[in-house]
Amino acid sequence: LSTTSLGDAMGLAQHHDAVSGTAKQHTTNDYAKRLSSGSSKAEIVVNLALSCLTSSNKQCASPSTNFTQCNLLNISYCPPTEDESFGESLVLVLYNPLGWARTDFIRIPVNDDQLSVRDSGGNFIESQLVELDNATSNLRKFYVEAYLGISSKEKPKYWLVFQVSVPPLGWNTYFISKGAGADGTGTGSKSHMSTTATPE
Amino acid sequence: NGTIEVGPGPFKMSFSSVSGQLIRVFSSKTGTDIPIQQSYLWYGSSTGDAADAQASGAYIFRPNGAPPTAVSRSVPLKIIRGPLVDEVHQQFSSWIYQITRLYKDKDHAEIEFTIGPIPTDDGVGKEVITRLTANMATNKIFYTDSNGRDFLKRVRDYREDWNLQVTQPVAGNYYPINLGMYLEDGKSELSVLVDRAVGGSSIQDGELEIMLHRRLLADDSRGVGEALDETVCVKDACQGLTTRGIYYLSVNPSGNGAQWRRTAGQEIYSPLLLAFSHQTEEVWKAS
Repeated sequence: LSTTSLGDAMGLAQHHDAVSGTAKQHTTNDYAKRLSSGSSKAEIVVNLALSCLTSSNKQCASPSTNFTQCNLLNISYCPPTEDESFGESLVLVLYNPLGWARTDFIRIPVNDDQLSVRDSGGNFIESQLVELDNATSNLRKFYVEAYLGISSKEKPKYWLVFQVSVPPLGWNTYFISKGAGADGTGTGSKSHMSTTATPE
Repeated sequence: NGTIEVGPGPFKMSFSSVSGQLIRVFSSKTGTDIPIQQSYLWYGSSTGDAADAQASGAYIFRPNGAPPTAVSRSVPLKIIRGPLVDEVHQQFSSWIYQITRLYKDKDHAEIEFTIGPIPTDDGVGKEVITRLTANMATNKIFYTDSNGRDFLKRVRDYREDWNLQVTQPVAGNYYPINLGMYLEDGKSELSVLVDRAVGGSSIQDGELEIMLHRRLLADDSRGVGEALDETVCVKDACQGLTTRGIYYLSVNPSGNGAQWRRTAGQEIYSPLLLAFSHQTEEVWKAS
């Protein structure tokens, strides 16, 4: 467990041909492969670090929480959030690498329109469902197969959007769970379905 | 009145319901209101000519001298509204899709572009730009970052420290953009921040353009020995690359944009890290 291979790949990618994009294709492929491999290994380290950081057991000998990240979120591929059987609740931990408090908007792909979001204090927060567009689904289908070699299962139907706040160089937790409708049904839910208009 | 206003917060955009084009951007928070048009165009890449055999390639940006071709004059709109975010979806062509997002508490618009695969079956390499055209008297001046740090003043067709002979009116005015660029006319600032390294320029006063994707058919003979024409394949079917990224647009009173450019720039470069775990709230809190 280390970030060394990512460091090595970053080091190689400082070559002027890598920086400017003037390497031959097979060399570019090699840069990409090394960065991808290094990034995957670093992700394991970060997940473990987050698990230690968020655990009350500061010894952190055997972290109880398994985290996963979604590196293809830009094309709506995120297995932990798409799975309709994500159980009673999905825990989202956010880490802020900057030295000031931030509020931002999170978008995650989901299949279910009966979801609600709560903050770490258990309070429902406002969320919005946006239907996934065709351009993203087509991109997802093609690139998931090209990059991961797997046929993408049924696409997610929505983006779930909500606002988060995270302290400086710190973390916060949000809970996404089933049982409240996007029409606002469900006790305390603040979930909204977007409206769509296509002007002629 | 033929316009559609979007944005759930103080930062808003107006689009024409006739052409689908962006008309203006305004912020009620800062009182800035700028008429702006936005479009996608492509420069045809030079493969060399009688005067100079230099082709456009991985190292060299050399358009063929013709004005850039507009991808479309009008574009269908789809508007999605909600309490947190409004979105405007626009299909500029079969290979250019754009989503403009305006969030409730943000001082900017987030513009997500999806470009590709760039068609080259007409035998022309293409270098695709997005262009923002504002009615601002900028007197040949624009500002670009220096490796993500201070914004430096650039003057079109001019270098302070030598006598510039302009042989490439477009490429000769392109600068590397790692963080962003902006225009200023003494009254307002129009700023753009990027999520990746691109090229950018202001070829005409009041206009700002950034290059988002390139697909070329000739080698520029500078050493790489290949045309910039990468493909990606699924089974035996290969196609040119598609790029997806985001640029951020803000308007501010003159002299007030630096605060946004510096803080938003940091937040783009260092986004929040998301990690998911399947657990119940009770188990999570217990541990």
